Amino acid sequence: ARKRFLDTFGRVHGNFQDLFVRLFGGGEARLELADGDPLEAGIKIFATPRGKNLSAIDLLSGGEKALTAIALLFALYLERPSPFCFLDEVDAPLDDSNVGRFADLLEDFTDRTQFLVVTHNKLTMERADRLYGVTMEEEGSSRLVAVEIAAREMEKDDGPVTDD
Amino acid sequence: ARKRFLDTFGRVHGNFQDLFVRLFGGGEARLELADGDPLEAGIKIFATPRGKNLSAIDLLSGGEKALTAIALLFALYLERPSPFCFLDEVDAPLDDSNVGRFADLLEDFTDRTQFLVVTHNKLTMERADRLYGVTMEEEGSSRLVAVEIAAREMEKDDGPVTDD
Amino acid sequence: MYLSGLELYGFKSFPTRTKLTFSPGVMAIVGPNGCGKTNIVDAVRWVLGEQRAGILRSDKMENVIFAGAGAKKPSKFAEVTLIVENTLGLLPTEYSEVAITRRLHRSGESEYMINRRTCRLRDIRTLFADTGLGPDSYSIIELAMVESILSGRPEERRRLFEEAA
Amino acid sequence: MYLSGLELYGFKSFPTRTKLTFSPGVMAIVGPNGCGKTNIVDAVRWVLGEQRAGILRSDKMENVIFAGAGAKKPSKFAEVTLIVENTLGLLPTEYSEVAITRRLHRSGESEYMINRRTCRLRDIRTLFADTGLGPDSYSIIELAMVESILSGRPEERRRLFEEAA
Ligand SMILES: Nc1ncnc2c1ncn2[C@@H]1O[C@H](COP(=O)(O)OP(=O)(O)OP(=O)(O)O)[C@@H](O)[C@H]1O
Ligand SMILES: Nc1ncnc2c1ncn2[C@@H]1O[C@H](COP(=O)(O)OP(=O)(O)OP(=O)(O)O)[C@@H](O)[C@H]1O
Ligand SMILES: [Mg+2]
Ligand SMILES: [Mg+2]
Repeated sequence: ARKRFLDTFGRVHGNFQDLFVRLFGGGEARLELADGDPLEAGIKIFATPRGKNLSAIDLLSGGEKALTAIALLFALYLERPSPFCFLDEVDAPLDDSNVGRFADLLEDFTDRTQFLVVTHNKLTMERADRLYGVTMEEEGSSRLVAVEIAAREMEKDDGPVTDD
Repeated sequence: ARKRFLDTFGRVHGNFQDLFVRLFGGGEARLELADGDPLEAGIKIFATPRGKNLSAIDLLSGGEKALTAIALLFALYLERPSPFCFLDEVDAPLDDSNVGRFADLLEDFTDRTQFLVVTHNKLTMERADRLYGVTMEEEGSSRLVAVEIAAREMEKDDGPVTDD
Repeated sequence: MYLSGLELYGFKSFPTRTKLTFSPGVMAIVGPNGCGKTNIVDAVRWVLGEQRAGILRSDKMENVIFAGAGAKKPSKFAEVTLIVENTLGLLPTEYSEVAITRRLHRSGESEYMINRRTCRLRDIRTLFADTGLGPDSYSIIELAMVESILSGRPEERRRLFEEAA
Repeated sequence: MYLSGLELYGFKSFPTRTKLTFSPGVMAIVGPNGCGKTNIVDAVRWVLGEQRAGILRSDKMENVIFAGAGAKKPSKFAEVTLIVENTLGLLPTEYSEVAITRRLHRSGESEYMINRRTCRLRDIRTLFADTGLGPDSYSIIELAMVESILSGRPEERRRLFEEAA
């Protein structure tokens, strides 16, 4: 059991370090097992965005924390990938360039995972392959509006576009 | 002490109901003292956005909860208003029309309060009177960039604009 | 495998039969606050077997049934169907397309189906057990998880690793 | 009264003397993730007398002093000055403009000033006591407060009312 945990930890750690650099466009991060029995020890996180000196995660900004957490959640996800993944507004704290790198990451993983991203962010919408609109009538019942195929797909197919 | 608390509660309650309607463009909300001694009882919140039937706040959406909380925080704020108020990314969960109503509210209060709004939201930026840009050099030290006067002010003054 | 469809009927804010069709790649789900986007995510959790009402933002499971709104009366039951293409044969079944259905009546009675044949909740959970889907997987990532994974204590974080192991 | 200026020197990510000038109305503070916007808000909390390091996102107050970055060496002290226009005479002083300064040295030594005259921290707190400013007021509203005010228990919410009373 100990070996299995340490193997898992090693892989997740490697994923985390790689994903952190891709999402931050640089910098470095690491995980450490706290002191004591590896079968019980907690896991500490250290993260240093590009150009900065500090590695305590409490001093990171709201957006930097969100991006670090996304890197860790994806690292865990890759250990046991599911065929589809719903992301609910995880891009809310991110600025434009971080949203772009987040979208790059999703694109890289679409060969093995289908992503369904709930978002209010215009850039995330632009980078999606398709858009599903949901609306609510005055009387409190939800319905779907037409699915839009992303602009770049339409340039290829010259398909119909729904005006909104 | 009991009278003073109940007076405060009454005023905050009134503010909350009024602010809720302004932020949601309709609907209704109320506060209730839990059972027991008014000097000890907790405060329950009920909120019903326009057109909906439910009043339990747990079933509200992320954005609806944020807007309800903003109404309550402002209601408490009005009880003891400060000359200036910093708002740090409270608009992050809001969609475009709610951001607009939030900006309307701030505008209504500028006669007695100065607002400093940290935001990533383009609509909030458009509605501000002035923009202060902050940037960070590669080597981890922050600096300010030029203050931009909002577009509508410039149409009046024909002042200089900084391109970004 | 990929998710090809999701149908909601009487589930939360979807009183009428509503079908979403999905395709591989990245799909954005958009709309104003409170329109029903997270309710769609809740529907996926629920049909995959989520039993904790709190995860679905309520204290009672009955609250996932459409409660009525405006002129529309409350629904008598909530039903969600999830359809996956079993393209890689990941699911232990000979079908190339698998539809799972969960239904909850106001009486409290529940029904479960795989490809329209009645089964038990645990059959659904067994079906998806090794696919990385199911209540504790990372197939649903929401903003609150993003905030708590860093602010939690090192020991709590460890539990997440153990679940993935 | 309104806030007319804020100066940071050696505070968090601001190693060089940086002055912000404010005017009445609505001012938006913008920039990429991690550039220093919340640090500016932290500076306001700190100069008004915040003593809880946790509120400033750290376990030690010393961490508000610029820790060095790239070629820049760590600062020896952090200093913040807040300037308010006492337009309505709300502040119990004859000055029309009031500047308060707080400085913390790495040695742990602190200094406080009102209009460049040395004073104690409690003099600053007394000055702003009836103006609705100070560590427990609603003069700073952040997203985490928005989330916790609804999810907290009814008893905790009550405490907020009592503080406002
Ligand atoms: N059983 C139910 N019957 C009717 N309406 C319901 C039911 N459960 C939840 N709702 C409604 O669904 C709405 C919440 O929807 P949801 O959480 O999906 O919004 P959202 O699109 O995610 O919004 P946001 O962008 O703010 O997160 C609430 O307004 C609530 O009134
Ligand atoms: N004492 C210090 N010395 C140097 N840098 C520091 C210090 N304290 C904090 N920082 C840096 O300040 C940055 C955080 O800044 P801040 O929280 O103001 O960002 P922000 O502009 O609010 O970003 P976001 O939009 O993501 O919320 C961190 O990257 C951290 O490294
Ligand atoms: Mg939502
Ligand atoms: Mg911030």
